[in-house]
Amino acid sequence: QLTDRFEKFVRNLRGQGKLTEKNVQDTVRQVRRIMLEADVSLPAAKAFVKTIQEKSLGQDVLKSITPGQQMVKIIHDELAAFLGGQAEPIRFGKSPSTILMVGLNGAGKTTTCAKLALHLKRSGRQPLLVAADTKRPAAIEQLVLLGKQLDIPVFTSDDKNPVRIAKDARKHAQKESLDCIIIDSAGRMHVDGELMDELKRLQSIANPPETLLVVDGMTGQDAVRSAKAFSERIDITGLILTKLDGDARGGAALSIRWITDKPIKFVGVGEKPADLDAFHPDRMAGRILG
Amino acid sequence: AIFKSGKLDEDSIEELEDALLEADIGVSIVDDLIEKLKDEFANRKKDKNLSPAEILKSHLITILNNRHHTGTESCQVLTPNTTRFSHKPWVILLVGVNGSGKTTTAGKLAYYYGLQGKKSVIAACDTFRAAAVEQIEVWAQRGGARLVKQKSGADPASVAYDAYKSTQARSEDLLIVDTAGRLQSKRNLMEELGKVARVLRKHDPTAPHEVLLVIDATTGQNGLSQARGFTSVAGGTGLIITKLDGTARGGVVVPIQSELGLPVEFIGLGEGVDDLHPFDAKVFVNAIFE
Ligand SMILES: Nc1nc2c(ncn2[C@@H]2O[C@H](COP(=O)(O)OP(=O)(O)OP(=O)(O)O)[C@@H](O)[C@H]2O)c(=O)[nH]1
Ligand SMILES: Nc1nc2c(ncn2[C@@H]2O[C@H](COP(=O)(O)OP(=O)(O)OP(=O)(O)O)[C@@H](O)[C@H]2O)c(=O)[nH]1
Ligand SMILES: [Mg+2]
Ligand SMILES: [Mg+2]
Repeated sequence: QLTDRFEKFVRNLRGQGKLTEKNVQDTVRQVRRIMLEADVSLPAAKAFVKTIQEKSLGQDVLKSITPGQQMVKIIHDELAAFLGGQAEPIRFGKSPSTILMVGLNGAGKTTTCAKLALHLKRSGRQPLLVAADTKRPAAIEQLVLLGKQLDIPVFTSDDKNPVRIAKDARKHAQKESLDCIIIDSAGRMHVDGELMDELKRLQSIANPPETLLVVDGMTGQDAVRSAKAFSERIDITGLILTKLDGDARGGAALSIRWITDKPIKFVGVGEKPADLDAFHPDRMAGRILG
Repeated sequence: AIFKSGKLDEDSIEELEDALLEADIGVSIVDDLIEKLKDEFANRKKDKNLSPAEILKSHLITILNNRHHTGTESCQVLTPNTTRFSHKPWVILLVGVNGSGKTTTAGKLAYYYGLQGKKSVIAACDTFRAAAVEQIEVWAQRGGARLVKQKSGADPASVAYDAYKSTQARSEDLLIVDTAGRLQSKRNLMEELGKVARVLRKHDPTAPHEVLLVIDATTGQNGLSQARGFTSVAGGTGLIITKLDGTARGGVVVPIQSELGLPVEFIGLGEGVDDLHPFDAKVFVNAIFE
């Protein structure tokens, strides 16, 4: 357990009045190791460790707990703070308000669109799902089937241009008095210039108050690179981390939050439409620390 | 350019270490590699002009090219003595977590071996996910493969059984079995996968001849947990790393090979049917130090 690991490293702190630079040094090296093992991107891990170092230095070693336990508390609290406050709600503009879902191939966008639609329907809204992935084989069929299962309308078009689809979908939502639009976009590499340009055009036409970057929960070091690239090219307003029903430590949560400074709004915890949870920074901190 | 440098001081060690860590090679392996590097560099002959980067590369290439490691009981690597297509049909089972690229890779494999004159059949054993069959129908067509499918919700083992029988009856060369994505921590889903492997073995005790774990290059250290989990229920002969056309380096294959002896057989470099290439350790390792 985490506390035992730190006990080994801070055993020499016992009997000392303060956490000093020298005795914190070994401990923060261990923190960095734990972060890396939990798949936190290196730059994010370095930044976090630096914060821990500053926070720990000069603190009085409390009488009631061991120095190891104290370090763990500092680390846990600081990690939860880094991960952001309690989950922020979805941002809406005037009806029909658009939510644009973006991210790398296979991250879980299409499945998450359905989950989000169900969540919004249950909270009293009238969502419209928009099948704007004209690239992946049977992507449209996938979203249509999910919509059917949930009794939620899905806008489809024979048009190959996702930007035009978004335009037509908005008209359709207005005509049908639906109050929110969830656009499923095609998975894409952040290094694919053409596809990133297309996404920029899609965002500018759809004009969504909310653009959510969907990230696979088992992403490792690449999390900072891809999140940075997406957020530099388009305006990301929030993050969703998927597949957290597995045993991945989920360090990507810290990486993407750190590099974008945007809130993680939801986490995907399964393949079914109901498997969408609000993000809890405290729980995520515990999971990352193992 | 730093990697061309011939010296090994504290700064260059950190730079090399960072490159390895950011490639998802994992702290333990990186620690070992750096220790080995320091020893080797200190004891190197004066005439040997190898830079520290070159030394690291050669160690990595040695690990990645090791095909003589017979892995564990559950991993039977294709040794130089086992030739592909020495059985008819040659059976490849594709396994892996959700969204890693299995279905796309099934089509690519059919296309790849089609160029070598092999007749392929694809078994649509993902009978669960929305529009999975519609998706693989397109990929089978692109890969020039015959598709064996049943209706949604059918038992995957029964589809595998049908596929084997018809492939054998028609004397086709290659049977590629695509399975549903699943997380290795889900016991019932892993048991379902084990059943698919067993059903193939019933027809031919040497089948499946290849069990390839399809891993997304962005995967962090959870890739090792995936490898352990999947090989323990379905056996394992190798890996396919997909999405290497991004910025992720796929370094988790190093600890996987190191611990389980599973070599990388192919890499995926895009969404096109011809974006599958046999693994080249040298190219892979060079990319880590780009
Ligand atoms: N276990 C689990 N599986 C998930 C979760 N979210 C999505 N999936 C699965 O991940 C796989 C990929 O999901 P998709 O929704 O197709 O991903 P995508 O981002 O739309 O993929 P592309 O459109 O190809 O980029 C599917 O098998 C989903 O069922 C989750 O939270 N948990
Ligand atoms: N850029 C890139 N995309 C890839 C590659 N391989 C697969 N993809 C994409 O990754 C996404 C997921 O691919 P799938 O083949 O559906 O993955 P899967 O493992 O079958 O997914 P599930 O069956 O849902 O578990 C799709 O958008 C593919 O086009 C690759 O090598 N490069
Ligand atoms: Mg999709
Ligand atoms: Mg699939």
